[in-house]
This record gives sequence, structure tokens and C-alpha cells, in this order.
Amino acid sequence: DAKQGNILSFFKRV
Amino acid sequence: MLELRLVQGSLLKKVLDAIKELVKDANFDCSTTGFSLQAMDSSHVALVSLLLRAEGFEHYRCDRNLSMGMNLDNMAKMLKCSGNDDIITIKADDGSDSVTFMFESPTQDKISDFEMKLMDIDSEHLGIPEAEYHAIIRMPSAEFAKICRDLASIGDTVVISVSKEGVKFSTRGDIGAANVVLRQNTTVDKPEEATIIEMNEPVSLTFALRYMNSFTKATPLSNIVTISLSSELPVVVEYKIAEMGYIRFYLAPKIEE
Repeated sequence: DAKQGNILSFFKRV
Repeated sequence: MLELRLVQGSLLKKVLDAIKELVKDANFDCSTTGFSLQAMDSSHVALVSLLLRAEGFEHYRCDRNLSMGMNLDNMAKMLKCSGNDDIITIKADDGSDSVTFMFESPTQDKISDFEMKLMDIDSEHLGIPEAEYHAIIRMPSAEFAKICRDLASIGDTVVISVSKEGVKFSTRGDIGAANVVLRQNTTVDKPEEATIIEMNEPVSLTFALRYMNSFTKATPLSNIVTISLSSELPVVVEYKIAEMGYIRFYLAPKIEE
């Protein structure tokens, strides 16, 4: 099964 | 001092209906630019970004940047008490721990105010980079909602693939499989009925339908939805809010292990 990605791995905290 | 008067108050109700399933508590940020919100769902899979520009309000006073933490279910409860044609004014004093929603009937014969307690929310603001997308699909929002709803009755995930043939939405589940293919169609009576597929390169990504269906709660805000896909980025599902701004939903794809 595919694993759900996470927003924090694409967009960084500012 | 903050005072925002929105003649089309029903817009604010629709905004709340669009995001309250995804996000429970969020900070509304008020600045000279406008009234905005950025929040993730509790599992950090999706992010919502809302902007209502200052120019879209009949009266917009925001003396200093203000961040107001609100429970969206409670906010929705308060806004439900307004009439559909009411003018809504949002008011807060500097340093206050509450916000007031004032509802005025169009004929000014009924004026109510509802005060809601604010809350402290630790929020993380994320930088969303400007990006080139591999494909951008612009389509009727009701059609997108129907596709997401239909596919969710078959499977849990949707594969969105854009190629020269068009855009394909596919799912698979215990009872079977489904594919919906849309081709570009600009020969329509009204521009909002068009499907426009802009492809720079083919792209195919998998997403959880539960989130997509949650995003479609924004359908009453706009006849058109724009879906931007890139193999390296979360999908963006955008609903423009007429003359005011937008709601953008970002959803991280499923990744093959």
C-alpha cells in the first residue's frame, strides 16, 4: 500500500 | 481595534462550512491586506489557506496585525444564528479575549450581536513556495464534487492522471473499480461550464478521497475549481471567492513505499 505523505515534508515552517 | 463589515455575510458562513470539517481550531490573522487563515488538519496531511482581501469588505479597519484563535465549530454555531441576507460585522478590541459578530438584517430592523471567547492556539505558519505545476485543471466545481463523491463509494484513494487524452480520476476497492475521464471542453454555453486542461508534462498522483471530499464542502463558494498538480508537490484545490480572495486546499499525495 502507498504511504500517506505529510505536508510538513513539502512546506517548511517560517 | 478591528472592525470588518461584510455586506454578503452568507459568504462567511460558506467559508466556515468549507473548512470546519478539516480544521477544528485556527488562528484568523487580520492585517491591512485582509482577513486570512492558514491551518493544517490534525494529522498534517492537508493544509487550508484562506484569504478575504480588505477591499472585499464594505468597511475594513484593522489598526494593528491581530491573530485571533477560534474554535471553528463554535464560530459556525454563532454564524448560523445570522440570517442568510444579513450583513455581518466582526469586531474585536486590541488585547481582548473575545470577538463579536454583529448581524444586521438588510432592512436594519433586527440587529444582534454574539460574543465568542477567543483561544490561544500555537500555530505554525508554513511557507508555500511559488511553483510551476505539471498540469492545471479548471472545471465546474459541482462536477469535481460529484466525481469525488462517486469514487468514494467504490474506493478510498483516487489516482489523478493528466495526459494528452485528458484527465483521468481512478479508484479501486473491494467491490470493483472506476475510471472517470474528462476531456477539455470549451464549447459550452457559459464559461463556468468549461473544462480546461493545461498540461506542461504528464503527471499521475494518488490522494486520499476522504480529504478530497472534505475540500468539496467549498463548492457553494465558487462554480469553478482549479486543481494544480506536480509530481513533487501537494495538489492544490482552489476555490476563488468572488471579488474577495480564495480558499486553497493543499493535500500531500500518497507515496509508493
